[in-house]
Amino acid sequence: MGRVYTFVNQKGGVGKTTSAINLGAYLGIYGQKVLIIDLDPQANATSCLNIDRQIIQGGTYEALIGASPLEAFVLYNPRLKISILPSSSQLAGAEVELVSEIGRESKLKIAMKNVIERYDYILIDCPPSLGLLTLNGLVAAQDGVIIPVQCEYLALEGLSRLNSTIQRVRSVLFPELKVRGVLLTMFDSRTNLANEIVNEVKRYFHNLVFQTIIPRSIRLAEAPSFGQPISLYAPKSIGAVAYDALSREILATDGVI
Amino acid sequence: MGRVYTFVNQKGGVGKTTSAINLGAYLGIYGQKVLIIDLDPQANATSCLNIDRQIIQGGTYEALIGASPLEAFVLYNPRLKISILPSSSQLAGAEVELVSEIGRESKLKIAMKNVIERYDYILIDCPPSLGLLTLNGLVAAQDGVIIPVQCEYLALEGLSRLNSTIQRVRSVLFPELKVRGVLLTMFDSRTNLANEIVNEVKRYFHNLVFQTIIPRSIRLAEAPSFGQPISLYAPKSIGAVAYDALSREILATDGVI
Ligand SMILES: Nc1ncnc2c1ncn2[C@@H]1O[C@H](COP(=O)(O)OP(=O)(O)OP(=O)(O)O)[C@@H](O)[C@H]1O
Ligand SMILES: Nc1ncnc2c1ncn2[C@@H]1O[C@H](COP(=O)(O)OP(=O)(O)OP(=O)(O)O)[C@@H](O)[C@H]1O
Ligand SMILES: [Mg+2]
Ligand SMILES: [Mg+2]
Repeated sequence: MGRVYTFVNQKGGVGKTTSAINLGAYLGIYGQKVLIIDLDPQANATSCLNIDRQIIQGGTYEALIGASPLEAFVLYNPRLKISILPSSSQLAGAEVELVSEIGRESKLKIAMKNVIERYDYILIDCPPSLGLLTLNGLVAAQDGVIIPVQCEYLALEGLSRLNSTIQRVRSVLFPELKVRGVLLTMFDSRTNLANEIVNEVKRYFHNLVFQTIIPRSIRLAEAPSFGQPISLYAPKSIGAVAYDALSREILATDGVI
Repeated sequence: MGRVYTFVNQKGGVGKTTSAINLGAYLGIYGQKVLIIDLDPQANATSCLNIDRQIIQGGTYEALIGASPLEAFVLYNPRLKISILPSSSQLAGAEVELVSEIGRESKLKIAMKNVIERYDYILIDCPPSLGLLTLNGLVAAQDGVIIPVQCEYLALEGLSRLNSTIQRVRSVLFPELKVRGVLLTMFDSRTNLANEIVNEVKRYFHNLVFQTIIPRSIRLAEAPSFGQPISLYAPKSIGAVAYDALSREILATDGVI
């Protein structure tokens, strides 16, 4: 039975896409069948995996509005052994088009019903907002949300707002919604601020914080320009080592290894 | 007559808030009367200027829905000599509440009518999305938009989408909407990627790119935790020197100095 994790944080640029892609790549290396769902109209996850826009027939937008079954648009990357449901800028239109539909927050969850069995892990990448697309990501997060938190002050500010959105989704749409874990990203040991942020996040989220902390590493920012996850681009870099450790931590705590 | 610049980019974490706040602080140092409008429900600009949430009676949300005139909520910071219209998480509700209102994209522009004369510069900070709040920011951008672009690959991806949104706003809502400038941020000279990005952005936007490039500087990420702009927190840091230079470049090309 596939586990579904959604990467969410309305603060921009905290490492949602980078974490979904690179965790997915290492889960693939450890033999897991992985599907990445790009729920962001920016389509960054789609471009991180070097998907050629010309071959895309459809993707998350078409699946959400029910044009065709989701599996019709999934693309498989044989080198990485992971699949992706690509996004496009059309997806931004879904926020408006779905507003008056019944069950508008559950469109993704329903569209995914037939594919969950085929994968071990489904990772959903959300845009930096708390609109209808992210709500669809939260309702579809069958096994919980992963919250990337950049180790910088402004990223702390949004956590209480994110928490209250999660509470609201729990009370109205999806009572079992849980936090799978909080992932500290872009940790820069040269600044005292980073250590203060880590302590603050641990005080707020306690044992929900993953042991693995992702350091700031230029290689992680370079990898997307080559259309490769860090596992291919710079497998010995500190960023690669961290995402590898994260994938093992998640597999172990999921009871898979 | 006040000049109104809106900081916009749907890509998250590219330096919109950091640029609005620090440019504003240096324009204040050069004797300009500055108002910062925080149009982001994350309220990062509000917290960068150390506004105590307890004293906030209202802000951008109330001004947008027309509860009271905008000037009733403006707070002045005597040390920085700049004013701010604060935001709150309630502002996220405005996206939904305004959807069916006539002229919903012009609410901010109308609310600002009475205050434009009082300031030399009004800087509007937008959230990382292209929804109704950002559209209000675009329609209110009387003197143009400033587009911060992080010197990283994923930030390049969103530029064509931003450009097409600007075209759409021009054709339907605000024909005179122009790009005041593209600001390269978080430039890290240690990576070859950064230089490639700079060349790519200059190829795409030509002479719209500001001469001043903002380098990556840890001090800029630390300043918000002290509630200070960089001009107070670390005035000799490379980040401060860059925002000082940007303010002089803007004043000179605006014909003010
Ligand atoms: N650990 C890291 N070290 C250095 N750079 C990183 C790291 N993680 C991500 N980056 C870079 O930082 C930028 C922001 O990361 P990313 O785009 O993954 O964040 P996001 O939360 O998905 O952004 P958005 O809110 O726009 O969706 C990107 O340019 C990415 O390459
Ligand atoms: N030149 C810089 N050097 C180092 N850090 C920076 C720089 N500019 C901004 N930062 C830091 O990077 C993070 C993102 O910047 P900021 O929040 O200003 O971007 P934003 O575009 O406003 O984000 P959002 O999309 O969430 O509104 C913040 O933690 C900020 O302190
Ligand atoms: Mg992203
Ligand atoms: Mg911001």
